[in-house]
Amino acid sequence: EITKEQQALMKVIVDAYNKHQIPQDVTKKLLQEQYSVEENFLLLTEMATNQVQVLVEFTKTIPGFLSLDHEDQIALLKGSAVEAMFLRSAQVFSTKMPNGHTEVLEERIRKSGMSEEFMTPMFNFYKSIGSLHMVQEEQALLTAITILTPDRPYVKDQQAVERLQEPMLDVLRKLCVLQHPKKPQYFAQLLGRLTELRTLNHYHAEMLTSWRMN
Amino acid sequence: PGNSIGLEAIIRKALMGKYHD
Repeated sequence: EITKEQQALMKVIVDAYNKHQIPQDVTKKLLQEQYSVEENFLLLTEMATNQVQVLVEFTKTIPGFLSLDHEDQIALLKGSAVEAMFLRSAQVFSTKMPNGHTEVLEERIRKSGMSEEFMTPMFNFYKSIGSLHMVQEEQALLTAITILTPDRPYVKDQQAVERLQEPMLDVLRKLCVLQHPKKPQYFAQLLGRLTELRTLNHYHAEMLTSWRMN
Repeated sequence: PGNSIGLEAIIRKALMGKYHD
């Protein structure tokens, strides 16, 4: 059973997640006419900057986050930004969009100069997230849990971060049982995706280097 | 690219509520 306090926590997270999204005028640009590889690169990097700003705004609303040590706040955001961005992007590929928009986006990313060896695991991740059919609450909580990972580099007070992450994990676990009563492994599967995310994060620096070189 | 600023700089500015510097 989800307690009233847990419901309130979930509402704060979901409302913030929905409120802080990339502005539509930016996302619309992705669906416009043909671009060159260079323009795709510029557009995607502009979106990445936007995504980080949106991510920070979302994170500020996580109860207790702003009371953490300021440098720890930065360490958490720095350590999780890439993973949170992949999670958010995965949502685009797991939602049915009109008029083949998903295909247009995939094509644009594939033609942005990034190496195939990095592209394949990324799209595989998007598909594996898509196959889970997460509800909005799960998506928002999973993002918050990713950000509040205590063992990111340079985090000094890991226990303080754990104290914020644990209630989120507890709500998510309960939500999974309620939402997917026939899938007892669902919560474990969600956490498994976080491990996959860490792998993507690990290769991200190499990915960027190859992208710049190309 | 062009006006490349690092991830940390974007985060610090966003935490202070400064977006368009």
